[in-house]
Amino acid sequence: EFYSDDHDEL
Amino acid sequence: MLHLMSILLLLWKLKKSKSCVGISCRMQECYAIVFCLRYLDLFYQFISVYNTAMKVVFISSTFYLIFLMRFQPPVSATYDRTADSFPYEQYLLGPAAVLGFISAEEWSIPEIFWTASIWLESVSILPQLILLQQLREVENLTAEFVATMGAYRFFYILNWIYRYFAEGYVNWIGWLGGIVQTGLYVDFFYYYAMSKWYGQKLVLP
Repeated sequence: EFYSDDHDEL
Repeated sequence: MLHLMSILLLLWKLKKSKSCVGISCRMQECYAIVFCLRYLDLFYQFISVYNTAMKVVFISSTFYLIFLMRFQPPVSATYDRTADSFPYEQYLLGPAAVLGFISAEEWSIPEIFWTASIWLESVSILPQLILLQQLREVENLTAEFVATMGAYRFFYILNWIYRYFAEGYVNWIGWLGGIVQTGLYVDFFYYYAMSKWYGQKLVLP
């Protein structure tokens, strides 16, 4: 896995 | 919180001294673009009240800072547009857009915008650092502002390490951007830490 699933950071 | 603190420090500095000497409005403009690109998800995704509140605060306070420096006397009268002239439109926006397009997870508008915003944020401090290097002597509040502005990304790195082990969280684009962003501050941090250690004014070489 290379990418974050959801962008939950600011 | 450090990011929020840096914005509050800057607002306080502008209100208190009624001057924005040594502050790069162009850096704030970069951040305004970063926030607008990244927080588009305010319109279609809900993560938490905290997350939404911080996004709204970041966007509105950054636009307010730009308004203060560019248009609101007496602060705007002290804005030196000749000194603060780093051409981010050419040097940062273009490359961030290209990199965002190339490295996006999928070719959708939100993903490309999100990815471009990560790359743009990683170099958004450059107009501020270059302005300070011209002036060399850095006021205390300005030094605190820039230091907190750099420190928040370093703490993200610590959190990413925790999240990797705790939840298997992976975010290569964010990690690389964060490392570049923190790396750009290392030099400034060194001189900042030395000035604090010896209790002297921060003077850049």
